[in-house]
Amino acid sequence: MDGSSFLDISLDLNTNPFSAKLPKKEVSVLASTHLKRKWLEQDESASELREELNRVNSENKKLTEMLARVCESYNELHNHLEKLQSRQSPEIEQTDIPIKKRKQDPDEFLGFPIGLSSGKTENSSSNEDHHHHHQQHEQKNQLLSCKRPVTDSFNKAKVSTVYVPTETSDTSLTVKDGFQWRKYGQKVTRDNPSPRAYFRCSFAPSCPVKKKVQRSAEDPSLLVATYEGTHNHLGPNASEGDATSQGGSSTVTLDLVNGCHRLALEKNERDNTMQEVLIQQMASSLTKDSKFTAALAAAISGRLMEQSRT
Amino acid sequence: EKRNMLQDEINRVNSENKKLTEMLARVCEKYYALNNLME
Repeated sequence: MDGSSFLDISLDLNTNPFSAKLPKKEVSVLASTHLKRKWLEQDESASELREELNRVNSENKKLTEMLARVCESYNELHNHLEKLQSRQSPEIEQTDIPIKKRKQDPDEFLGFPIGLSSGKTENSSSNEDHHHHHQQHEQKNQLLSCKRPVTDSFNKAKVSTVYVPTETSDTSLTVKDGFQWRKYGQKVTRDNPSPRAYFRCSFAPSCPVKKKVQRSAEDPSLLVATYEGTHNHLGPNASEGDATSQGGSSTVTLDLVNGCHRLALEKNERDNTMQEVLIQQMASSLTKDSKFTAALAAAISGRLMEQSRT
Repeated sequence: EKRNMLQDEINRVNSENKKLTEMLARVCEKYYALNNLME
C-alpha cells in the first residue's frame, strides 16, 4: 500500500483557487468604476454641450423669424412709399426713382457680401464695417434723394393753364396746339370723374415741357390743359423765332376768343399774353404774304418819296 | 470626438447668430429711415 496515498504532500500553495483571482477582480472593479466615472463626466459634459447647442439653435430660429418679419415690414413700407410716389407725381420718370423695385434677397438687401445660407466664412471685420458704412451712407442718400427730383422740377417749372371747349362725348383728352405730344400716363383723380392724361412734348428731343389734360370738373364741356416748363425749341410755326414761347397755347387761346365764356376766369396776365400771341400771329401771317410785303415796301418807298419832295 | 463635434456646431451656430443680429440691426435701421422719410 502506498503511503503516499494517505499522506498529503501538498504544500497547499493553491488551496483556494479563488484566492488568487480576488485581487484581479478588485482591479477590474476599480477600473470599471474609474471608467464609469470618466464616462459619466464625459456624458455630463456632452449633455451640457447639447443643451448649449439647443439654446443657440433656438436663438438662431428666433432671430431668423424676427429678421423675416422685419424684412417683410420693410418691403411693405417700401411698396407703400412707391405707390404714394406714383400717385403724387406720375410724371416723374421711373428712372428718376433710385430705389430698386424688385424684392431682394435679405443678404443682398442688406449689403451683405456673403450669404448666410451658403455657410461661407466672413471677411475681416474692418473691411466689412467700412463696406457696411459706405453702403448705409449710399442707401440713406438714395432714400433721401427720392423727393429731390420732384421739388426741383416743380420749382423750376413754368406753369400755365388754358381752357379748351370740347365735345362732351369726346373722351380722347387731346388738345390740338400744334406741338407733338407723347402720352405717357393717365389716372383718375379724386376731385374729378374725368381722368387726367399726361403728355410730354416730343417735338424736339429732350424738351422738358409736360402737359396735363383733364376735363373741367365744373364744366365738362371744357378741357383744362396745364403746361409745365419751357420749350427748348422753336414753335410749330417756323416763323416763330422765340424758342421759349408757348406756341401751343396760341391756338388754344384763339379758340377761347371764338366763343368760350370761360375766358373771364383767366387772369389779366393771360389776357396780355393772348394779345401778344395774336399780334405775333398776325405779324407772322402778314410777313408770309409776299403781296403784303410788296405793298408795304411800295407804301414805305412812296412815303419816303413824298417826304423827300417836301 | 463627440464633444469636439458638438463644440464646433455650437461655434458655427453662434457665428451665424452674430451675423443674423447684425443683419437685423441693419434692417431695423433702414426701416426706421424709410418710416421717417414717409412721415
